Amino acid sequence: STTTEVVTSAGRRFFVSPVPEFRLKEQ
Amino acid sequence: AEDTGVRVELAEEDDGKKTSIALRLWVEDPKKLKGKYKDSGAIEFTFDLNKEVPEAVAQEMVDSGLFLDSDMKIVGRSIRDRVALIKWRRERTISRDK
Repeated sequence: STTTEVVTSAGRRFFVSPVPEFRLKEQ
Repeated sequence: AEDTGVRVELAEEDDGKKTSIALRLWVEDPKKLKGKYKDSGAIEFTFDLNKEVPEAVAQEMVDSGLFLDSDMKIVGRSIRDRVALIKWRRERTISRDK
């Protein structure tokens, strides 16, 4: 999996993964 | 809601009951950000609709290095807009059911 877990000092978890192509606005 | 260049959407279906809900946030238009944006990807997190403050979550994203300090406000506002929409939808559903 390409998801990265980021745990903050406050204990919150962020799960970061690549944005699918179709989600990105055309530049 | 205003187009902030930052998209926030539900990462799960809203059952209308849970106070803690999964959200997904990503940058759709980096040009709208003040800081130089490094592509961190889509960020998934849970948000408590009753207890949490969107700006505090944005601050934690900054502290974690996902955004620059100069973009804290825009990220916070984007989360706030989505949270307001979710709450509005829930209230509408409740009043419709009555």
